[in-house]
Amino acid sequence: MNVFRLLGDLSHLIAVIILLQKIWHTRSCAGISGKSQVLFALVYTARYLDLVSTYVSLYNTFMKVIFLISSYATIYFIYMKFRATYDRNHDTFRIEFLILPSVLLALLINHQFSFLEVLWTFSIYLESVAILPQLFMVSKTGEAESITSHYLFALGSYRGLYIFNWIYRYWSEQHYDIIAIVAGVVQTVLYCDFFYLYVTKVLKGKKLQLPA
Amino acid sequence: DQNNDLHDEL
Repeated sequence: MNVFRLLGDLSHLIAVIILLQKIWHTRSCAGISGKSQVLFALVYTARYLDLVSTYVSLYNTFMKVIFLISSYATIYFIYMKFRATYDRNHDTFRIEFLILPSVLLALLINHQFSFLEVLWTFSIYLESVAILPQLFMVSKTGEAESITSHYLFALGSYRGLYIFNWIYRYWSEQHYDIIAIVAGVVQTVLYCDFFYLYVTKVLKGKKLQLPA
Repeated sequence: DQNNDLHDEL
């Protein structure tokens, strides 16, 4: 463990807390893409199946359980409890165009052709594009509530900080995982446009307006 | 070493 990975995981945890708090407190999931949340649930389910087979550390197990529970809780809020506030008309990204290529790529490019490893690889590829429906929805609605942009900033920062973690681990322990690194860079790059707007607008108290 | 059998990251 290193400070970059710890900060990254905390940033991820903060993002999840911001999202759940926003939905619970406002009793509304307006502006939130249910499709992205479905993809995240898929990602964590596929990646954390090793919870039953491998024990890494208490921290690792605890965080995996938190991310699994929170992703399903968010789906429950969006599609059941607060479904009246779900903005279905603006959440129209075709997620099959993200899932299928991730499955194919995971079958073709992986470290080991085993069940858990291919699922892990699928989850890495899918996570790199899982935010697209959410960014697409924000661009369609043309704006995002500031709390939603804080959520996106924390979520984008998590994998961005992981890049520093991978640099540190390569330098300090000659460890690297090219699949995680390439996907992590793609994932972070997808947020760049949003990061720019967040820093130049939201931090100055303005509303986040994405060019539609 | 490239990759790692045990994925110790989240």
